[in-house]
Amino acid sequence: DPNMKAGATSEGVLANFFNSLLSKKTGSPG
Amino acid sequence: MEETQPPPQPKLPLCDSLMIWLQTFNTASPCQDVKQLTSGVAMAQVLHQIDAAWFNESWLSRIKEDVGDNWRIKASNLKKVLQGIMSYYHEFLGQQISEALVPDLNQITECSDPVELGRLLQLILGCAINCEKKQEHIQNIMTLEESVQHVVMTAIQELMSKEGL
Repeated sequence: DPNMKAGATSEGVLANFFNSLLSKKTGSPG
Repeated sequence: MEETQPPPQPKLPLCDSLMIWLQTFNTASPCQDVKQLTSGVAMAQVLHQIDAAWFNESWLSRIKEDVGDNWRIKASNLKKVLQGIMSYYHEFLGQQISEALVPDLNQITECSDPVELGRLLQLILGCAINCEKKQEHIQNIMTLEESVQHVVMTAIQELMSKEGL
């Protein structure tokens, strides 16, 4: 189903994006 | 059984979506609409929650709570909020804020402009996703409605592309 695929992709994009942010180090120079 | 997904929800503008995010902080001062936010009080309280060491009690106490319709106090509060954010980016995060991202505070004070207010909220979002409690804030964002998350993601991407955060 293309609709389901689009929904899954959208959720996947969001999850990937925010998970990648979580794995980044804090922006503080230290 | 229905297998199709509901149609995608319309995308809310930047200001509306970031206001929904801001409401998750449960600030003492209300932030249900643009007008309430223009006092700068709720935004200052959110910044205090984001980094209580930087936006400390002393900084917070300089934000006047009894604003009413006094545009001078609003302007003064908003200026302190923006200055606090600028120094946080510059001195704590080691980043400069691009001119393109700096909101026109006069438009917020005089017209309650949601576009300029959205810009200011976007900078607060940048503080949240880079502070020491960023995990908490990002996980919180991930619980919001998908349509809101999309706008938040785009706002962060814009910050990153212009700031290299």
